[in-house]
Amino acid sequence: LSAAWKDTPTKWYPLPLAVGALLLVAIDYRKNHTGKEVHLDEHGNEVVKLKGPWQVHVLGALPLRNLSRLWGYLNSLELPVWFRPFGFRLYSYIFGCNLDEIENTDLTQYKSLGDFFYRRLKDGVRPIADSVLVSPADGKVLHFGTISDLHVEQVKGITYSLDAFLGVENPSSPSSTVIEIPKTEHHDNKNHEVVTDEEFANVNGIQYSLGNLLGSGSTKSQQHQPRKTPTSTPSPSSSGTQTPDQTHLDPSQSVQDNLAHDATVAYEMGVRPALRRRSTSGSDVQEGHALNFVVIYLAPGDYHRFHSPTAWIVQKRRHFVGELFSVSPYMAKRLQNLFVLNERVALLGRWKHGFFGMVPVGATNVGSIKINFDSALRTNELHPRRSHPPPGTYTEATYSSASPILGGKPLNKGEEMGGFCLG
Amino acid sequence: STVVLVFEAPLSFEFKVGAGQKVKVGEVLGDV
Repeated sequence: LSAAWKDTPTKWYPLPLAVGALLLVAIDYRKNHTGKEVHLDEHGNEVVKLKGPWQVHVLGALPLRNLSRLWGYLNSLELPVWFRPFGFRLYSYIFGCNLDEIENTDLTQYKSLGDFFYRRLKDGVRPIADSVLVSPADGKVLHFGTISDLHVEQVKGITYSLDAFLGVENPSSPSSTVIEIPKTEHHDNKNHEVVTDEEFANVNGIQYSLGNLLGSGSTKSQQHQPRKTPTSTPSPSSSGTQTPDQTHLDPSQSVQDNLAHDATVAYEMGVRPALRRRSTSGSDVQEGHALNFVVIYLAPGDYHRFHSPTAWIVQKRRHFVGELFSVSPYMAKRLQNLFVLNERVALLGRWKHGFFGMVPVGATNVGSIKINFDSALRTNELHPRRSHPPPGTYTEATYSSASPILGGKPLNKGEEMGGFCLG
Repeated sequence: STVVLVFEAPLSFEFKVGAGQKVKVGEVLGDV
């Protein structure tokens, strides 16, 4: 073998023309029949194409989703206990992980590389700055700026459509499925409704003046007491006897407490999302405001959980099933529409300055995206070829049931939201 | 993996980071 390896001369010769022609036909067939060239909607608003140099097309021909799933499976395999400290230290050395800041410093407790990859950090190692917008993740700032003409700049000179990235409001689209996330708090879902400033929220027969609840003053010490109308007295128990404990567990009282709590949260955030029906596409920017964007890239050695970058309310999420190209700076510079083509979860809502959206984008090695408060979300799922949803379509879930007043899931600045998992 | 933020902010909003800069959770990205 050694002699053959050393002595056998390398002889280059051209491939037959037919092989090259077959290759081109195969590439063209794949391009036209596997959804790489896609209309986002039937009205022709946006067309997403796989554009880039030949390296991009070679990558596009690979079964990236299956590779990602295989990668995830391999990294979920339990490693021998004796190997774990050595293996994870080697990984940390190669990718620059700081083992001093991880929550569980006993490396034998991480069963697999996937488990180690999704590690937690010790409390206090990531202090939250006193600023309106902080970093949601460890990583490198790839690009940032102001969005003009609803186009986001991927790299200098290459843009993609904001509508294609976040999705457009089109409830009639057959590809858009609305899922109501089950609420986790004690609220009366039947009586939840979006109200205007002048209206009242009516829960269990008790009316609340939202103006009073949310307050318009400038002091946080304002009392947020619900106003009970004379006609809305809760009916007494049919048994006619109530112990003090039972009175304390009165559902209407619980709802009242939750409403008051939500109102306080909204007041402190400076957000009044449920008061007006407004688009969450980001296209209705107020006068004197602008749409901004920032892209943060997480390298393989980085802490892979993401946190809330500000105090805001997540009203809905849109899960776009797409490809799983690498999102490294190398690819971002070469593959146009990279962030529109890839699988992603667009979390849309509002903060005190208006629209706010946060979009974790998956990649080949980290195709799974977890959202802590959304157990219904399933990313990087195996789809049979025929039922694979075309890129550009999404399933939508609303978080309105999380809080009747806020109209979504409130998040504090720095609060852990979810993360990326291997495969 | 990547996290993209898209948000509305007053014109006075200013990014406090530079392209290529490494950031960690909780560090300032921008301020009004």
